[in-house]
Amino acid sequence: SSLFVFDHKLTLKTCGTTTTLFCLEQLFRVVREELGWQISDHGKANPYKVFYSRRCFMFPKKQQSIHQNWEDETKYLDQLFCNGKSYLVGRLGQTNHWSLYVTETNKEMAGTSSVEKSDCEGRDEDDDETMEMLMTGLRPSKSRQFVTAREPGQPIASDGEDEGHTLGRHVTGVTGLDLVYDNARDVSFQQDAFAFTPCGYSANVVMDEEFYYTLHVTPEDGWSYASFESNVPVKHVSNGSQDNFSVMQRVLSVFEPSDFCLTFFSRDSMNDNFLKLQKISSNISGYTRKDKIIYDLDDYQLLYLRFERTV
Amino acid sequence: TVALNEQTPHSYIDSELSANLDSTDAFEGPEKLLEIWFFKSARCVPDQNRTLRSIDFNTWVQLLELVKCQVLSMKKTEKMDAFLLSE
Repeated sequence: SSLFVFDHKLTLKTCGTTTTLFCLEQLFRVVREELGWQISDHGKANPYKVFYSRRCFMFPKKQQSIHQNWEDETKYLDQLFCNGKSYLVGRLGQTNHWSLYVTETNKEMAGTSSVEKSDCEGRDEDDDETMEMLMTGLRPSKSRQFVTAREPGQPIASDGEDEGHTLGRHVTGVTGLDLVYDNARDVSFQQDAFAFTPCGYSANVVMDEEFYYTLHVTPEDGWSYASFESNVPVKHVSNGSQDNFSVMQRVLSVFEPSDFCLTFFSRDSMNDNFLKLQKISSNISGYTRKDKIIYDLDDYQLLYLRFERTV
Repeated sequence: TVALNEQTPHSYIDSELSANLDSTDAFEGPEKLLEIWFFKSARCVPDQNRTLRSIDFNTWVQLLELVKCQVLSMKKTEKMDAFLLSE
């Protein structure tokens, strides 16, 4: 699981039987009391924008409380937020559909700053894109890379470094997960990876101080799963030499899943990567496309693609 | 390509939790993903001295307890704080 905190937004991604939404009321209290932010409207929170999403669970009955089903989650969210909408993306009745809750944009929180919006490389700082890949049925030979032999309870080294982090960093290198992006501009690169015991892997990678990609892997046979989520602007860090199709292929080569869905959010409908990903043909090497859905969500565009492995 | 050069150490690491965490009973990979934009951009925050990143680390720990997550480690960069969590 991971949490990314920026000055103005946060991203919380949690797996297992976590109770993600139960931090919201306390979070709003902290924001109100410690930061003085007025985010309420008629007793409900009304921040600039909220997204909550998940692929359908493999074992929903083992989830806790409202997280056992999507309807209860959205009901809870509706109690807390103004103007939320719920979407089921993918095919009903399939075990791999994806659900999304999104609030209407509160434009009052967009500010009136007249500060130049483009940075020195001409990148629009207000542009925003997020790509997520959710993969199941990992190739067993690939899954094995995320199984470790260490035992819990090992002594801690005097320098504070522990085996889980050391092995995590090792796994990042061995699998090539540090090479997902071509860093043509030589931007800063920091990783925080952890190899769980007996198996499992999580990593946060931060590039250029403000962009992240995060990976979470549960490699157990029968319900193996891996996720990749990124807000790294590929064109920016690669100096235009790479696109998200290439990123997708590199991630696929690490896991070789039997099934995966890709979601891509973009604030700008003319976003280069959005347009390119839309054009992915129905067959990419080793995979057949099963679904392609485009949503126009207020001021965001969402592309959803699902593929199954053919070989 | 990226060179794996760890120039920045962890800002926080819970070595005891890291050493003792056992994922044997873990299951269910698919994550819940929550993203809250309080403002459109960092420039829109009214007081740059009071932002989400001003919130005390221990407050985040308490918020994450409600989620049933613990902080394994954290790295601070110029524009964001990245927490790696248990589960």
